[in-house]
Amino acid sequence: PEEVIVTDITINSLTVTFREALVARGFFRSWEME
Amino acid sequence: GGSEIELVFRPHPTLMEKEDSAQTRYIKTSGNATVDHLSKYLAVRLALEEMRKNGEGSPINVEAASEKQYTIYIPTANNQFTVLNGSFSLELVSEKYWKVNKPMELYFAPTKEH
Repeated sequence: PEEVIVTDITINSLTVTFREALVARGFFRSWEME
Repeated sequence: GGSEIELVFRPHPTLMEKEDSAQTRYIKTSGNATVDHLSKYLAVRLALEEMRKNGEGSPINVEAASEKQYTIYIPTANNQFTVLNGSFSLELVSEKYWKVNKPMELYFAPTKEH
């Protein structure tokens, strides 16, 4: 499986999760990169 | 904020030096994340990568290095780049500026001090 970096960021008590992939292929739901 | 936002995140083509973080980032997050969250995320990721390169890495250093500020831009008509308000949610940005069903393209550059 491809590597995905997961990071939580909190600003003003709102924490959101970012997931970053090194390659787009298979990562995006709505659109495949060329 | 239940929806998920997909982003292709790149250095600003003219405001960033070529060797600065030339990598395109593929990111998913929740729609309630704000532009400020994304800016902070970028600062943390770049600080971590810089420290890894330099063989450092204490949490205190990451905190200090990630204080660097970044401005986030979205491409608009005629090859212009619009600065995004930090308080906007990414869902709002998508509805207001992007509107198409593919990952939203955003650009970043260090915030200019005035």
